[in-house]
Amino acid sequence: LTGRRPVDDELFDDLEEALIQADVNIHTTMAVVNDLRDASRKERINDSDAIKERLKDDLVKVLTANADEHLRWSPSPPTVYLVVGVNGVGKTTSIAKMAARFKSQGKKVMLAAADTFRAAAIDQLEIWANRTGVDIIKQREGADPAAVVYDALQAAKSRGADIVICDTAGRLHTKKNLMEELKKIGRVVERELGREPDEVLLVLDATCGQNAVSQAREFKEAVPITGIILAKLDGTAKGGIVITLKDELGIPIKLVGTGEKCEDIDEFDSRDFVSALFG
Amino acid sequence: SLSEKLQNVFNRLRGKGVLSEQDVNEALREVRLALLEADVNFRVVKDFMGKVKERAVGQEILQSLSPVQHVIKIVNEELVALLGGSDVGLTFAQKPPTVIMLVGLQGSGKTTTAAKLANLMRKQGRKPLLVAADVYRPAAIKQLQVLGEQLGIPVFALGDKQDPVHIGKSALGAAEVGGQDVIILDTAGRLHIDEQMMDELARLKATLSPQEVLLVVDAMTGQDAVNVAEQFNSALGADGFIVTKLDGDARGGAALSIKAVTGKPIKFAGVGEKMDALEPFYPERMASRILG
Ligand SMILES: Nc1nc2c(ncn2[C@@H]2O[C@H](COP(=O)(O)OP(=O)(O)OP(=O)(O)O)[C@@H](O)[C@H]2O)c(=O)[nH]1
Ligand SMILES: Nc1nc2c(ncn2[C@@H]2O[C@H](COP(=O)(O)OP(=O)(O)OP(=O)(O)O)[C@@H](O)[C@H]2O)c(=O)[nH]1
Ligand SMILES: [Mg+2]
Ligand SMILES: [Mg+2]
Repeated sequence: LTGRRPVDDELFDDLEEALIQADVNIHTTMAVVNDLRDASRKERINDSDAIKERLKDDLVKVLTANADEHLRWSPSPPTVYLVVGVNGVGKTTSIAKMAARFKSQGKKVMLAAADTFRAAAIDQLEIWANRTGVDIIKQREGADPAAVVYDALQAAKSRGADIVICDTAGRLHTKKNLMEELKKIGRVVERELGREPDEVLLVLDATCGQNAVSQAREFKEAVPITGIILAKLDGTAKGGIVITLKDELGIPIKLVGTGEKCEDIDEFDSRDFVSALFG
Repeated sequence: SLSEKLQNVFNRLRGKGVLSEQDVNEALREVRLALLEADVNFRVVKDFMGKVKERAVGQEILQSLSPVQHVIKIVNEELVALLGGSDVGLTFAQKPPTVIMLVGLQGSGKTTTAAKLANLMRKQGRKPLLVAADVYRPAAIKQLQVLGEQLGIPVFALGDKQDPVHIGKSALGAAEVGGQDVIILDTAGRLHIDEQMMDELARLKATLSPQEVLLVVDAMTGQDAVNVAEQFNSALGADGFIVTKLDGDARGGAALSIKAVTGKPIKFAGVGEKMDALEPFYPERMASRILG
């Protein structure tokens, strides 16, 4: 895809191949490339570089249209974030990164260790709380996660925390009882705050393929997803499926994870992201 | 479903009598789409469709009375053949201990799978020893210890200030003293492009000479599965794969991709978070899952 070449079927096939290999959904890919083909004919674009730039512009448009890409802060503290997603995607580590970032911005951060199921999950978050110098509310393994969140909200109010970030157990979106548990956690937050959580962040693994669509759909059914954290973008996977998530479900990407340290988090930049799809 | 989509294609072609090569190609396009939707790697799909086309554009399908069944039969047979033999067990050492090393990307399910494997080994009458060689992830050692405790299986750990190679080597001695005959080594998740971390695995393998180096792969992995499998395999020589989180609804095309590009067998399937959620890998089940 580098260097000047004729604007022919082969070019569009190669662009299609690049998008598919970046995990962009095949139907999204075909729609976008077909629009591009039509535009190139109508506007008589015969410069392959211009075609490629046009494609990038189209994809950036999809990602940024009506997208609220900033993290919300409530005018009435505490701000509350719920972090959710399937197993092993990077929820706990992403929370550590957000904690470090907000702390450096002078915020008083509190973490809720509401993964009361997985072995050493509480220990893992506690180590991060200690490393980043933030408060943590936890109970014993096996406790009701909604009770931990409730405790954390009370503690946040009484201690004057600016933000509470709730870790939850990884759960496959196909497990009805686990999704019901998540709904319950969401309701507890709503009841205590008198509003929905300020952010419900779905963490996605950048190596994930088309299943991300099913994940996002099911999680959105259970809790009001406000944004995506795309983790592990420091690998070779491109995470292109988020284009479909934005296009079809309207979910914006808010943050990207770029490593395992607590500073390895960035705000999502659609232009950089789209360029990297073709890298 | 794929059979419904194929039925639509062939219904449109029914008035034509005998199907031409072009008609069959139209049907095969649906198969290609299904495989890409299932996360099978782009170039693996290309090679695979080449094989299918060779068989499909023969006389048998062109005059077949039930072309849908015929296409599905060919695709299914080719998938099962590619996904490989279903009872590729573990290789055990002539003289114990047997060493099994689990490797893979971050979060793929190694620690959980290590415990499940240890559980399986014990059910088979062996004496497993779990080894906590992840010194990087916060509470990784504790995670393995908690699982070991739940199972009543010993966990060898030297804390997180030691070099994993030293931990592995010491574990061999510990197994000898403790009378364990299968050592299952949990390693830290790492990127295939992280030279230093991949080198650590190479040193671990050189020190321990494991009978099995198993790459643990998440069933929801997309196109990148090929890169990961190729790099781990060329750096270490994988003996096989374990595909995890198959209890979800990921189609699991990554399984086909990793097998196709490395030729190494998929030995087990992780199907849940509990310690008994480990099954042998069944190619027929995987094939119909991928086809949707
Ligand atoms: N390379 C890389 N690794 C990451 C990133 N984010 C998380 N990880 C690693 O991914 C693994 C899983 O991270 P966790 O934070 O435990 O994931 P989780 O979603 O909380 O997992 P469960 O609670 O078990 O569902 C760990 O080894 C992390 O260090 C990232 O952006 N890049
Ligand atoms: N549903 C389901 N969850 C699984 C399966 N295997 C592992 N998990 C979960 O996936 C998450 C990650 O598992 P780990 O064993 O911590 O993964 P890991 O590869 O050791 O992670 P790192 O050490 O950070 O690289 C945990 O929440 C596990 O409970 C599986 O087969 N099915
Ligand atoms: Mg976690
Ligand atoms: Mg682990």
